Amino acid sequence: KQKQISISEFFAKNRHLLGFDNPRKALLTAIKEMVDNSLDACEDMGTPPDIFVAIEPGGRENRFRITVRDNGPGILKAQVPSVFGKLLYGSKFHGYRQQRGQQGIGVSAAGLYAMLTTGKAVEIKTKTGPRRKAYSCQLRIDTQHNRPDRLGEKDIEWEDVPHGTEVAMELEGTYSRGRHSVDSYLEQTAITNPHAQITYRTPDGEERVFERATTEMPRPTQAIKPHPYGVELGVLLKMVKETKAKQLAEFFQSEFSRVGNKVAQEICLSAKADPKSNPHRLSRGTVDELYHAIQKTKISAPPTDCISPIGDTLLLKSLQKEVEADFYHTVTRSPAVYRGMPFCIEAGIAYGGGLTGDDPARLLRFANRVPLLYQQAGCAVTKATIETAWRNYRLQQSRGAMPVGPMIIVVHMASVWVPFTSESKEAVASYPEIMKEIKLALQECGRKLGTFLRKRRREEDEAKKR
Amino acid sequence: KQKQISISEFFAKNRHLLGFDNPRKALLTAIKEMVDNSLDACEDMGTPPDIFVAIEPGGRENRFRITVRDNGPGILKAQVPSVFGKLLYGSKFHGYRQQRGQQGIGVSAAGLYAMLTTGKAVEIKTKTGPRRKAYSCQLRIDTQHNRPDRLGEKDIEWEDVPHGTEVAMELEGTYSRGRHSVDSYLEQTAITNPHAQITYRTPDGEERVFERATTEMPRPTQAIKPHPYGVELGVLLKMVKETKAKQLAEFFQSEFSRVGNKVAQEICLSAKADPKSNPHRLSRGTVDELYHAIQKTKISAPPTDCISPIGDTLLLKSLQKEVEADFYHTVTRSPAVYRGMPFCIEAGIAYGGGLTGDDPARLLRFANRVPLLYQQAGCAVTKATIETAWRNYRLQQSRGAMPVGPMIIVVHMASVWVPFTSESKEAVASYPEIMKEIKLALQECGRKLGTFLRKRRREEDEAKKR
Ligand SMILES: Nc1ncnc2c1ncn2[C@@H]1O[C@H](COP(=O)(O)OP(=O)(O)OP(=O)(O)O)[C@@H](O)[C@H]1O
Ligand SMILES: Nc1ncnc2c1ncn2[C@@H]1O[C@H](COP(=O)(O)OP(=O)(O)OP(=O)(O)O)[C@@H](O)[C@H]1O
Ligand SMILES: [Mg+2]
Ligand SMILES: [Mg+2]
Repeated sequence: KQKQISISEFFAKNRHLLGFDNPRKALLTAIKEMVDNSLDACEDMGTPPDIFVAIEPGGRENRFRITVRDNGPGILKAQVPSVFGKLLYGSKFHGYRQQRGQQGIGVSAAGLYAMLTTGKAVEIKTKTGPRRKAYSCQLRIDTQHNRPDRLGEKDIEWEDVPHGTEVAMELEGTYSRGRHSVDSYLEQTAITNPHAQITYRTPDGEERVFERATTEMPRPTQAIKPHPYGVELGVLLKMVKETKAKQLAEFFQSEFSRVGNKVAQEICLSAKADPKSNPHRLSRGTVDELYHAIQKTKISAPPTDCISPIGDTLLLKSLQKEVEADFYHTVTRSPAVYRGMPFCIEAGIAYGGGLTGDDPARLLRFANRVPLLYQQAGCAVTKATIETAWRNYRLQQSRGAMPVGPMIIVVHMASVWVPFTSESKEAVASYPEIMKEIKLALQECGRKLGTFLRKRRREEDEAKKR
Repeated sequence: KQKQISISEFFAKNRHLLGFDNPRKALLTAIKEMVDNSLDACEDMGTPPDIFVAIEPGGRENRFRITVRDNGPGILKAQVPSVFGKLLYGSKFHGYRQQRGQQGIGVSAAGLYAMLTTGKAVEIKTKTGPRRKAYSCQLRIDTQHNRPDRLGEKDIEWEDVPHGTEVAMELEGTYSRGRHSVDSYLEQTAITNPHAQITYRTPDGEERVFERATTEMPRPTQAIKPHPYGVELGVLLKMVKETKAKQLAEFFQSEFSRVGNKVAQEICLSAKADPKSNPHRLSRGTVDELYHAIQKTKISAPPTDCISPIGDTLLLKSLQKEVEADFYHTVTRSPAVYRGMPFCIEAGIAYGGGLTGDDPARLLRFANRVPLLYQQAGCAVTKATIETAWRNYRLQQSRGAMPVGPMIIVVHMASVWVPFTSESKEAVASYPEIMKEIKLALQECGRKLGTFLRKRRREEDEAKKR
């Protein structure tokens, strides 16, 4: 009666948790997971991304074959089966630095959905160096054991490419344009990733190219050690058991960021623990005291080279390129912290010009440079936007609703770990520190807009008088 | 660089997915998971549930010790460690029948959160029969390997109890009353579970008893086999490989519900497959044809003895007991199907009387008799309520908002598998079939309310004339 449940069985039944709720959304989610992987991989090796995306009609009605190819570093042959055929397997989960992927689920989930709806295997071709052979492999997921089921593999020549990865699969989907479409995802991805070039072939055979706007790569991010304020008692208990440090003070300095000798001594003193004691021998009670001592000790904020915001200048440039308006303003807040994880909020507004006036303002949400196209209602960005008092800036707004006016609002959260409300990574969870930072960023944009509108109103009134 | 990620590591980092976003919500979620388990367990053995819930102050500020005890069947000694110390382990995931639990995560997640915030083990006491000894065990979760870490165990006497389970743990929490509190959860649980008696001791030492309203147990549910319409190609491919049936026609009859010999022959005929062929030998192409043949074959709806709605009479009685109003109406729709899974929507309205008039109507949401207290914005029940045109029934409603008036709306979804929007089981995903059924149920309530309000208005007008 009692049974172990494999994670891929769990997600096969719960595919809406991964963003495969219906055929229209499934097509977008599968492409998004692959393109995000390609962008992450190219950035890791410092190469401006060249990404090719194709959607072709599949073997039957409502089926499409999708292909994504990149010029990234490629994947080691030995790792390919688990990368594509095993949920909760990847290189990004255990590190503390900003990347688009963070769960180790994305591309395997897309393959799982493809297998469920067409029964067909995922096809992978990858090459890790110019003089190397490429490795080609077809595989499916064995859901009962959450492991890859290899159907075929061989080394092949991949002439015209020095390194890179190509992934193809056939799945059930519905192709359409509009707000929640693949087209819209790629357009918005181009806005926040000006260093990428994306070539896109639609099922009707049309080819669109999103040109690279700059060859300047985003500043590479460095992984940081956990910050003491973010470490819970249960985790601290585990860390003291597993540490290689011989003394307690040394444990604090080597395992955490922002802890030098002075802070380490202070924590031990406040917890009445001996800084020279062996971490492996500490009692649960002493670790509990150390945990509370950390909360009371003044420790500087975590380093911020682990996150890479877009920057208000580049965000402004992208906004001006995509939207024709009378007024623009962008802001990048200085980094903040929730649960010990560094994050940074950026926001921008475009008002007037070609935008229509009587509708609610349009909200574009981004997390780690990835557009969030679904679950707007349950997202912290939306809630913080609605809770901002836009009437103060001369805009209409009824209770519990978006402001109304010819306006586009853009909010971007950059973080070492974005707290999504589900594995489909479509909405940000409402941690109070995050809500506060979004509101502060929007208020700054709102104030600037208010000044502009007052000035414009004054000029209009004066013009009328003459 | 590439690593396997254990499911409990994943949820330790993503605890908001499980409903442990903040200390206030965490206290509620932990209690909810344990009480839901107790209700399920008691119903399984056909015993009216007697559940005791206690919240006591813990070892430090912001810490509470919570205890839940039931008179259920108890848990076999050998299974206790995995039940409480392993995520994705349980008895309910693989069956197709209505229960509160369905993921195999709940109580282990509560234990994980307790360990993370206080470092303390979960304490379990369970007894499976009157003349048996009770088994007592303390354990924590080893998150790296997702397995139980037993700290202590022994057989003990548990005198005054013939059978049952008691679970206790200490965790970080915030106790408060109001909309999203433990009190409110227990009050609403008492409404939809009139066969249960719940004794509740608050941290202030006050004891409340939610009396049993009926000794009549809900109709027991029977597990059904999957319905052919709900089986995807990938699953069908797996089923034909693993079946014990020797012939294809026999495979359809033995593995699915609602398939007799006639329907099985029809499916094979339409797919041009030999009904006597060996299922293990079928090609992927033939299985693809069979999949499409199933969609084209007329097959009756799944059996409904796998779901157990509350019933409009009992729902009406509970509503009348809890809310003082002028008008009541409840409705239980006949069962429907989404992705092959049977479900049934029930709704009720209470209007006027002691209810206040100028606020948006209050919405009470339930899934498999469990109240849903969070994530109202992202829930199918809320969306369907907002999309219902309440103006037709003489109520105020602005675009995209709840109706306004002295009204309480109750919606209950009973299903063999409720599609939640995350593992915290707080909101229902918006499958089109589910949205449609909720709207139809609300429209029936709305029509009855409209008739009542028109009549009342007429009577008021006539009274004024005299
Ligand atoms: N195109 C690619 N080039 C190089 N490496 C890749 C590529 N696609 C995936 N990978 C590797 O495979 C791993 C697994 O990918 P997957 O999308 O399943 O998870 P993830 O990106 O780590 O996290 P998420 O689930 O959030 O997407 C990644 O961590 C990365 O190391
Ligand atoms: N009080 C109890 N009495 C008897 N059995 C129990 C009790 N609590 C839990 N169980 C058993 O332990 C299993 C695991 O419980 P857990 O809450 O983790 O998962 P679940 O109830 O199956 O699903 P969910 O994650 O949706 O709650 C259950 O399936 C049930 O068989
Ligand atoms: Mg990924
Ligand atoms: Mg449970």
